Amino acid sequence: RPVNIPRKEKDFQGMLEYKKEDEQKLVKNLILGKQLSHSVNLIPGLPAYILFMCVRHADYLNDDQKVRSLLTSTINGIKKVLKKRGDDFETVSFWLSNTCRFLHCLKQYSGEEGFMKHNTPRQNEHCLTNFDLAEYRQVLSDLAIQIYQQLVRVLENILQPMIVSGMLEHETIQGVSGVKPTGLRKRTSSIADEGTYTLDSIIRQLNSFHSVMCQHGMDPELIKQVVKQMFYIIGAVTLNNLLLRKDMCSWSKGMQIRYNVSQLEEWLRDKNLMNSGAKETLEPLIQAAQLLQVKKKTDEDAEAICSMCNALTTAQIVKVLNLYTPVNEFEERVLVSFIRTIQMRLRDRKDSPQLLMDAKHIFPVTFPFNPSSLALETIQIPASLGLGFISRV
Amino acid sequence: TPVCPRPRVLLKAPTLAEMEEMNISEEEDSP
Repeated sequence: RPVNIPRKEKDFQGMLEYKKEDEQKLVKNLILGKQLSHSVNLIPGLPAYILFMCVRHADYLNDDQKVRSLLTSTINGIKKVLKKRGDDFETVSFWLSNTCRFLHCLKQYSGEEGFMKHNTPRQNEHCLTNFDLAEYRQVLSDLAIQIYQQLVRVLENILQPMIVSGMLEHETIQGVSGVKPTGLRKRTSSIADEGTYTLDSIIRQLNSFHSVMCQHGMDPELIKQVVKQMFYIIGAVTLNNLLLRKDMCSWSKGMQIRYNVSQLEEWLRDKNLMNSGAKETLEPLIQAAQLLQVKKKTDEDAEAICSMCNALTTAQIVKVLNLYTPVNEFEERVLVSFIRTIQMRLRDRKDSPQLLMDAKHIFPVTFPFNPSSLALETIQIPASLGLGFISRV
Repeated sequence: TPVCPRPRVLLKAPTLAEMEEMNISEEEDSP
């Protein structure tokens, strides 16, 4: 009867051996099977490390067919799971994180000097020895772009129904609009109060997205890009609706929007994401809210508006001024002559004639190299993954 | 000191689009 002698971690070389006929079982159990994206106790990026350690062993054997076959099955497996559960944020976030980690591993252990700067001597010993997988890195990078775009579509679908209600319609500042009796206002604590979303619902949704991405070990630079994209969507959808609704163009709505934007900024500060570029994407909305609040009467007011609203197009500025509706006796309708003055001042701007923002725009994504300090030889495979047929080498 | 003394062999890879096509034909072939 074979005796299982435990080995010290230093005896392992950070590779995983598997039989060629078990490749499909590996992909099935690791990628297609259990929803690992919903497990909380896994090392972030574990599937990526496991797959890379399998690639390392096939490379060590100098078996190019085994390497090719595993990489192709992995890529097809990831595409398959995203086709099947591609509308689930956790699944998409999980496989985006793991695809990026796999890509980073292929770089970190490629043997190319540029990617080895932060490696320990032991990590350098773990570099691929026989094959240059640069072309497969390109394929994985293309796959990561596809997954990123899918992630954006998923979060957009979740956020979209909340934005107009939470950013424009729902009033959290009591008593400023002067149109509704404040005593009848709804409480703001529930995520969907009779189908109404509040700013609080949006913030909680942002928290949920952020926590999932962190839990999956998504690269911090990638999280920043996702957050910037989310803020762009919130800003664009809010502004577009403001530009189409007269009832949203009042002094008090300007106040409410500025308060909501300040809460979103607070969220960025809290998550240490102020350098993500997310806040800047809200600039057109911020300026529209300011435009609702500034004086709109004299030539000096016109000059101030023209220099302030540099993130809005002329069409947008004019539209807001045309829609502006006083809701109490302290506010005044904007005179047609004032709007003419603004148009005259802005005629040399040569900006786009577009009124609405492209809410579907996706910023180009990049995946900056992010090497890992994790020592491959220490990685253990939990029995729950059902990978008993592969062995540590 | 070079870590890996031997030059590695470049493994040619199909593009993602080519892989997709391969995948589609595989799916079409399957009953």
